[in-house]
Amino acid sequence: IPRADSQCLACGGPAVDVERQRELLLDLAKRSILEKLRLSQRPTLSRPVSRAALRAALQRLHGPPQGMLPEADGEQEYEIISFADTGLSDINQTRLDFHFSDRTASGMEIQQASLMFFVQIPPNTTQTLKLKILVLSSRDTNLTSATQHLLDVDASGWHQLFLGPEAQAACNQGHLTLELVPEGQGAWSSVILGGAAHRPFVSAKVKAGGKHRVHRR
Amino acid sequence: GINCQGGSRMCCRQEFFVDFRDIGWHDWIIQPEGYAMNFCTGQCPLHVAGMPGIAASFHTAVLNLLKANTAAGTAGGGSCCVPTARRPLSLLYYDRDSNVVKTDIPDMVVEACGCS
Repeated sequence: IPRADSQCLACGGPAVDVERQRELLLDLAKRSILEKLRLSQRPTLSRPVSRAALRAALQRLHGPPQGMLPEADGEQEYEIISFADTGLSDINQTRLDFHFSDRTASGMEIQQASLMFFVQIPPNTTQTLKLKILVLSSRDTNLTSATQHLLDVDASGWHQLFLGPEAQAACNQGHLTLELVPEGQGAWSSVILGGAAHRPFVSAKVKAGGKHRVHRR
Repeated sequence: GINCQGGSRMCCRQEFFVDFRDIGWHDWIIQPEGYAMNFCTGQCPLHVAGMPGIAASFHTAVLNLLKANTAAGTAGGGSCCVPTARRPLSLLYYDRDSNVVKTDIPDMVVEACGCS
């Protein structure tokens, strides 16, 4: 809404009303951020995350060192933390569900994923934990690949297990379901899957449009 | 670069901070609290074309060109007030699955302006 009584300092034309200019700039800022994040609109949060879970996870989020410019090939990199929806699948197996629908929608590719979970053992003890991780295929409900892990635990804390290509493929299809099967004496009570501050999560590195990367020579 | 002050007409950087709380985005953007959406504004008369350019020599080269071509009426037209330095915007936000996402959006914050 140009104001006849004043002049735009920069271009000499009629100045735009200050309030109107502010609205235009705020609208431009919103569109610019959504476009760069490949979002059509701002997300509405479906499942709130507790501050305790967020704090615990952020301490493990290891982005590129501060000030590092994004990848030389100009593709934007993302780090994602997806908190598990946990449910008992049967007496000694816990099912963990992770959702990545936004990534698939915006054509991004998950490059590397790892499961983070908390292990609690009595002080001044050590424990060898045997864990089986089964990845549910998204096509049929039969369990697919299983990986076996042996953890030597000498203190309570977070543990990271790198997930294989099957789990990565499931993430790229938007939904990852893991079955966690602690095996051996006392293993079950050591793996903490409940409680806000110890909610297990998957940490993944994502690249925008990784599939059709053109390598510059 | 020069920051716009008062009635400055020359090419300068206008600071403009968008507080995410003001636009109701503070619930899904965890960090930072806002975005410095600075922009370049102002005039670039021919005698300042290329200033504060990337290097003084660039400015001198442009001036010499103008003198050599008595540029007053050249078809090439004037010079524009554009960003000469920008930095990424680091964002930490929730996506629609309530996943926490961290990314650096390149070239999102204008740090300095100059005449092309």
